[in-house]
Amino acid sequence: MLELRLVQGSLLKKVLESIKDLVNDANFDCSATGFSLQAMDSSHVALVALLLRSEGFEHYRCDRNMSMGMNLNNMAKMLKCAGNDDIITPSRPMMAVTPSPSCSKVQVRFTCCFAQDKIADFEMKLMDIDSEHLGIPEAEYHAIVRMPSSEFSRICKDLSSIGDTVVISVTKEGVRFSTRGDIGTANVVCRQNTTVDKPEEATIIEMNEPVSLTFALRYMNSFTKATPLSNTVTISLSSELPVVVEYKIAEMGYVRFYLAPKIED
Amino acid sequence: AQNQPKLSAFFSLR
Repeated sequence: MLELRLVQGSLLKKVLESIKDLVNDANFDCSATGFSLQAMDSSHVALVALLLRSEGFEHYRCDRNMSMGMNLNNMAKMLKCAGNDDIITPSRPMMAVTPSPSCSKVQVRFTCCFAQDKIADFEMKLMDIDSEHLGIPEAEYHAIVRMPSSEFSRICKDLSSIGDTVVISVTKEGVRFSTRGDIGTANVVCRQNTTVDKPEEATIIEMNEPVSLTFALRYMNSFTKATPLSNTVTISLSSELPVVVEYKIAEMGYVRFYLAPKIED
Repeated sequence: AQNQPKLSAFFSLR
């Protein structure tokens, strides 16, 4: 038996929007502690790990561990239905997800907070997905950069109009994002900056060792679709380890993206 | 030239 209710249904919509282009199908793993997902993109270069802790739900009940395979695009389509009506407040639907006893379908029910006489039911088919789970050990990172998520998003977008890859380098100077393409080169340096009005506007750089790694911008740009989930993003870098780009979901958990660095032949 | 390794080069399958 799984029942969950999320007052901020918009949050689940944002989560789906952030991962559906990277991963087509994924297993949602439900346990008493919460709702999680780990899935790789089709080329097995990037991975998304999602955690939504049970405490973050208005109501959460999961009697036995279960895994629900879903097509994320289909789920995003269904969740979009909750927000397409302009009269009912689209951004705050309540949501309940109840798998049927056979667990072959999942019933997604939206109830709008401000028009409680309207209930929309959606039933989505579940799928059997043979997904490979990777064991991700805790690691010490050479450098951890926390910066405004909108700034990171803008840098990735700007650089991808010039080159295909980004070199992220952390030194005492700050964090440098560089690219190179047919038309020229681009460098953006962000220095540590904690003298801001709001804490979410700060750029904080923790560096144990200088580090410089190259990544495909296509993936970085895909990760930045999670920007609406959090004002800040944390980028953890270690030489010869995949980068972790983390968006915290307030009081609930996180979406983490892992991306393997490019390596010189 | 740069090579794009897969994640399995860094993490093991569980």
